[in-house]
Amino acid sequence: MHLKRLELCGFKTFADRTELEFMPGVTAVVGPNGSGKSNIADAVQWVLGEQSMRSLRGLSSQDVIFAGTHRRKPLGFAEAHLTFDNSCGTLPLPFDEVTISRRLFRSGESDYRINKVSCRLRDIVELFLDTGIGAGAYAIIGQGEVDAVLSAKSEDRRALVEEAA
Amino acid sequence: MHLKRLELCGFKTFADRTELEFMPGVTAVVGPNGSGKSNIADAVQWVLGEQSMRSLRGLSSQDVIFAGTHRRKPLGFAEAHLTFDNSCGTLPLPFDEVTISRRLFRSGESDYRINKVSCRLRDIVELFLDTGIGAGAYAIIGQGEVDAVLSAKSEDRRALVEEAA
Amino acid sequence: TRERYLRTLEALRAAFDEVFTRLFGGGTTSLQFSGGDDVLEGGLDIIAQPPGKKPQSLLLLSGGERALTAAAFLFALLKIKPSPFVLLDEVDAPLDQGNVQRFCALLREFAQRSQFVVITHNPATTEAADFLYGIAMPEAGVSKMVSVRLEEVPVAA
Amino acid sequence: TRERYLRTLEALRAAFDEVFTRLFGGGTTSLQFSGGDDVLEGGLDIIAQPPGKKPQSLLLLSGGERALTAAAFLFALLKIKPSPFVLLDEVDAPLDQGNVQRFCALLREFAQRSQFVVITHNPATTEAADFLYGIAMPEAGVSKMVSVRLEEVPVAA
Ligand SMILES: Nc1ncnc2c1ncn2[C@@H]1O[C@H](COP(=O)(O)OP(=O)(O)OP(=O)(O)O)[C@@H](O)[C@H]1O
Ligand SMILES: Nc1ncnc2c1ncn2[C@@H]1O[C@H](COP(=O)(O)OP(=O)(O)OP(=O)(O)O)[C@@H](O)[C@H]1O
Ligand SMILES: [Mg+2]
Ligand SMILES: [Mg+2]
Repeated sequence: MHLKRLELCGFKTFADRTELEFMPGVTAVVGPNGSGKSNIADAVQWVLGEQSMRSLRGLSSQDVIFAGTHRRKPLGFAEAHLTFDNSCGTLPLPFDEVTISRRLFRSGESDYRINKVSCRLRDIVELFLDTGIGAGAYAIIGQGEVDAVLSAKSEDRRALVEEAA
Repeated sequence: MHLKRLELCGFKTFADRTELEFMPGVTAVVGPNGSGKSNIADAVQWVLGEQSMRSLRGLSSQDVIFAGTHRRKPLGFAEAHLTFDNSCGTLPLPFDEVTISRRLFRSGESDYRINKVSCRLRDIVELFLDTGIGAGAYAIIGQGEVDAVLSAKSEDRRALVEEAA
Repeated sequence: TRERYLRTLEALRAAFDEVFTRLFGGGTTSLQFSGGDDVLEGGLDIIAQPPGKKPQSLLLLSGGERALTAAAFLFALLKIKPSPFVLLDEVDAPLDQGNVQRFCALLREFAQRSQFVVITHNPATTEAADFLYGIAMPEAGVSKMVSVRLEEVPVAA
Repeated sequence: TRERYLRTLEALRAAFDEVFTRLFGGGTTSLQFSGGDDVLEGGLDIIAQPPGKKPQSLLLLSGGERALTAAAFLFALLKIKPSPFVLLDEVDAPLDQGNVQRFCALLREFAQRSQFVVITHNPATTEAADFLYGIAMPEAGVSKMVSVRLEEVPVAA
């Protein structure tokens, strides 16, 4: 299974629809401070079902919706779509391509979809359980988080190993 | 008042007597990971009276004494001497040059001196109170510590401002 | 189950030692149980020392040494259970030039099995990538993406 | 005393705004009381926003923006009450090239009044220094100091 692309619209600083395609190998994301690089990482975590706003560097869940600038109005919702190539069948779904979508409105209403079909947040979370990418997995290391592996409680580290078992 | 020099012997990785002279302006300290740069910063904090081993990245106070390597035996004590030019009289002492010394033996015994005259740790701490350099001051920012200014409790930040008052 | 955890731990020990010694050019590692008698209730401690140095508390390690040790542990986990993709945000920030080169070599090897997306300010890491995305803000507060294929980019002097 | 704290805070507000806008090339700042009615019992909150962006929680700022904001606050404190020397350990680590240049310009200005010792891996910061100390470990585990006067060092290509 591999990542094909990520589409963002209204997510944090990505006010305009943006599409990133992912190729095999190593992709480097570069740019000045505050340009939005970590926001991309937040979007990936968010669409995979992250529920802790603290992990997304926010306080309330609406913090991920583009808040506007001096020249632009705030937007009414944030959305992200993450598409995987599933021809190896890693995800237990009968599709060669799987797109996970998450949308959040300012009202607090949320929308979750797998290949455009409505589902619940937990369906997305459970889909990725045991793939190594799900919430709490070690495949996504946020900015400043790498040291936590060493400073974490011994029990949390054991839990990480159990995840890999 | 300005720094003239720092002398280290047996302090962490500085097994051999080392002397750093300080000039006016900006001095950059460079070198590979683990070479001892932050250990120098620790030594300055230590000789100025730091009592929290956590700030010095250690557990027990003897952690600052050179612990030996595969080729060298551990040393019996660590010492650091920090010399200031006091011709402006910032430090309330009748000397143009003031040297603060601290020595710690493996036994746990400590030795403190101001211009070679024995004193107590609190004499050193009180000497630097209100100079901006003392413990808890904002003039020494350790590795990874700068973000703490923002993530600190509001009350701690107020205390920092009171220190500057 | 206890057997499965112990078997995983055995594999992890070997993987961690291998990755660590590659990143540090030597050194020693060990993973030890902490806490109670029941391994599934207790914790796991990392003991690691760069080459030539005596094993001491991880707290005494330098910023760069800690980042590299943590990276070694994570790569070891990925070795025993690969993930389809890995996203790393500025893990190379505290590393010196020598360590960044070793880190990039490891990255390229692991990237044969998984996709890696690395956010970085480091030119060496950027150069080790196959594909580059630049994020800019020509309009204040609004991110704009510029993608660059590395094969077409002349190496900056 | 309350008057003294309030006067200091007034000076700090101006200093913080000045340093912040220099480092960020613009933006807005504010320092606000938090907690009780008694300012000497309550806390102090930092509100800051880089140019063109809307004021939001400091939590949402990027790693580099937070480091620069914190540096601005510390330099503001130094401005109202200079310290004989200042020791900074890798505060420039998360900064991009543009921000490092602005940080170095500020460093050189403040260094006219105080001595600065900066530990860094950044070539630009190294170049902004007047004097250089190299720390190496030719013998594993033992630090060795090499001092270099910058005026004599040709700038590496
Ligand atoms: N909901 C939102 N609406 C508008 N802007 C936002 C929102 N959430 C965060 N931001 C802005 O995003 C910026 C941070 O972006 P990000 O963390 O992705 O930067 P970065 O490219 O990773 O930078 P660095 O290199 O410093 O880590 C901040 O300036 C913040 O104000
Ligand atoms: N008491 C001691 N005896 C011997 N070695 C020690 C002692 N205390 C710390 N060390 C060693 O000092 C090293 C860390 O040094 P230091 O933190 O100064 O590195 P650094 O130059 O700041 O590196 P970085 O660029 O990664 O921050 C570690 O390898 C650690 O094992
Ligand atoms: Mg970032
Ligand atoms: Mg260091």
